[in-house]
Amino acid sequence: MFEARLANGNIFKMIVESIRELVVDVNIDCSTEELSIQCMDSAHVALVSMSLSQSAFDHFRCDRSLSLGLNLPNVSKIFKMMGRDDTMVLKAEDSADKLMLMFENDKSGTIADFELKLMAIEAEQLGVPDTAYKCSISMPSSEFQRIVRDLQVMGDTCKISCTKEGLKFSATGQIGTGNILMRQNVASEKEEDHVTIDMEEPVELNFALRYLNFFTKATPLSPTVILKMSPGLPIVIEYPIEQLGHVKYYLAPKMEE
Amino acid sequence: IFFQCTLRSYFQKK
Repeated sequence: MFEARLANGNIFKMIVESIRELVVDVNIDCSTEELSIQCMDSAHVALVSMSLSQSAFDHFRCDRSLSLGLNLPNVSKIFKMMGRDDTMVLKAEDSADKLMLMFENDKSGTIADFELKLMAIEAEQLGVPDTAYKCSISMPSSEFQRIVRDLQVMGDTCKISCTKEGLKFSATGQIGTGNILMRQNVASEKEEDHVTIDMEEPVELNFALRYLNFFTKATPLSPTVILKMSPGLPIVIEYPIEQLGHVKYYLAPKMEE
Repeated sequence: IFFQCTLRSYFQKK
């Protein structure tokens, strides 16, 4: 059987929110080590990879690896009923045809329980190699969210270039061009406000702003976001979840013909 | 003019 108890249930709610605009049906893979998700959007240009270690849970038992096939719009409806401070409990039998969800709140004394029918989802899995990227940038996730949101008024494609000058986001459209440059900045006492740029060689790639905006739904999960780029490769946009896991997005670059 | 390849052209199928 599978049983997991997460004191801060809100983390799981935020994970669901971070992927539900990209994919509809998803398998949550449960193993003795972690809960994980790998899925692509319907156009297969973006991929989400989520991992939440068993150490994130107060109680974690998984006798046999299993996949929980979920419809995210339905899961999201159930999580709307979860309170901010609720503890979440997930339970499934090895046959995995339904998932039990419980939201408990000690303060108010409430226990809400739901039974969700599971689906068999055929999903293509890709092997994503652990590549050394030419540029790695760490920046406040709220800044990244603001930049990709603001640039949407200029156009639908964002050029991200990493040079020794800094990290530049540019968008061009009918009304003109906008550029936002982020320089390395480690002046603040708070590490989460730092911008660090680790560049082996300059990289310049184009991406669909629509997708970059989808990815920023993970902003509440992490104060910092890590961007990794190499020439001609999908960008990696990683939101670490404390020391317990991550949500990573991969997006294929737009190539110029 | 831009074109976008699917992730299959970058990553191997498992």
